[in-house]
Amino acid sequence: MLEARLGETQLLKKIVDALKEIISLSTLDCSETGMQLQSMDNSHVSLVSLSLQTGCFEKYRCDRNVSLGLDLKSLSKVVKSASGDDSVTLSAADKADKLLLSFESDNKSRTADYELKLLNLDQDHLGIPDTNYACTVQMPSSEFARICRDMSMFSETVVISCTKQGIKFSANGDLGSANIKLAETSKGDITIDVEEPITQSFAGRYLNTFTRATPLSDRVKICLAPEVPLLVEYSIEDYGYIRYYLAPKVDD
Amino acid sequence: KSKQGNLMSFFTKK
Repeated sequence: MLEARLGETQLLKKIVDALKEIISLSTLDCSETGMQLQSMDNSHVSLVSLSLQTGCFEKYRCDRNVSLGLDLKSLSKVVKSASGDDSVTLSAADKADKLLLSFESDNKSRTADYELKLLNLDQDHLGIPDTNYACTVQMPSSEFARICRDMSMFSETVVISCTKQGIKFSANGDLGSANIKLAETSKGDITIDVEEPITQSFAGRYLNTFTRATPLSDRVKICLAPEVPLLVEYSIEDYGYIRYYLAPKVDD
Repeated sequence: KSKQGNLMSFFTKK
């Protein structure tokens, strides 16, 4: 059976918020090392991958691997009903058809139990090859969110160019054009590692959706390589991450 | 002109 307790429901709320705009149904695979989830959006343009190692949990027990087919909209409704500082325990039997969520208030005076029906999802798992990225940029997650929002006013396509001098985001549309450049800073809040310069185009709508994960981490890592999907990674409390992959736009 | 790429051409099914 599975029993996993998070000290604060807030973390689960942030995770669900970071997933539900991209995917509506997904399988959460639980094993003794933690929880994993991987799903593509319906148009196969982006993929989200979530990993929560046991260190994310106050208590974690999983005797036998269990896969939980989740409707994220339903899960979102359940977590919304809890207060952020409640603790939450997820439990499921070995061959479960439902997930149990038990919320407990700080002073233990209020408990709320929900049973969520699980779905039988037949999802493809994709093998993501290890990639040696040409450019790796780290910046405050709020800065990335701001840039993605500002770019989307100008065009549905965002061009990202990265050189040793910095990373540049450009959008060109009916309104005119927008260019935002960031250079590495001495205090280390922006770091730019470049093996070879790169320029790629991406759909800004997806980049914007990825920034739903901003509350999970102060920092975001962006990795680019030629002919390879963009990787945008938010770490989760030292013991997990949410990674988004986005297929680049290609010359027609 | 550019068109949106598809992830299935980058990643392989397990």
